[in-house]
Amino acid sequence: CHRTPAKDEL
Amino acid sequence: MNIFRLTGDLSHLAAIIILLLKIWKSRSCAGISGKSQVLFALVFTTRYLDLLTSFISLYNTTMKVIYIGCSYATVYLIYMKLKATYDGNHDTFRVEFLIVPVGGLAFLVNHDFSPLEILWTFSIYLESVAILPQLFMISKTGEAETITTHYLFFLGLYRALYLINWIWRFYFEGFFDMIAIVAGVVQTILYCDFFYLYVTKVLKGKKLSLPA
Repeated sequence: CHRTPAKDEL
Repeated sequence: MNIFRLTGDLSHLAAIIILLLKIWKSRSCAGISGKSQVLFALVFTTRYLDLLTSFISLYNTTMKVIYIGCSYATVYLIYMKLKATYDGNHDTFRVEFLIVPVGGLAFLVNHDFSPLEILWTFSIYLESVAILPQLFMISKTGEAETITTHYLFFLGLYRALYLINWIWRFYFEGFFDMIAIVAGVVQTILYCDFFYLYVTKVLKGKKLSLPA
């Protein structure tokens, strides 16, 4: 299963 | 948030604003690749679709909106308002050679096979090569205005600072995103040659011109 990284960067 | 990411974001912002102001004040987009600017607008559009689905912070939302707004304003100035000054004859990079492979790669190598995630991946890959039409244009004309080189410098500085940010985050947060890191390294490498010319020529008060 994939863990989508948090998109907190720009 | 660490100091490298913050200064990286601000450096990115500086690059975008320098370019917009240069075009606006001089009423000319000579020497600027419209193709690179369209690619950057596409990068921001496909990456920041999460503005509609998730809220991270006021800072995050504000910066995304500013990046998108400025990139579209730049494209508008180049292709509409100041079209007469646009140097299309020298802006001949074939962008389909970037878009097609990058689109294919985004489908093949991504964190999750979902529309939003594929578009995000596409934007990461595309950003790493979006400056190529601009660098190609400079290599073709053999020179760049000093203000244009400042724009490129801040754009490259932003990438370099993000690399440090990722090292920081890996050590202190255990966070890493392989797709972003590999694309970021590729992107930073593309600027190396330019950085060399910037330091050896522009910072010494000379105009950036390439040997014939």
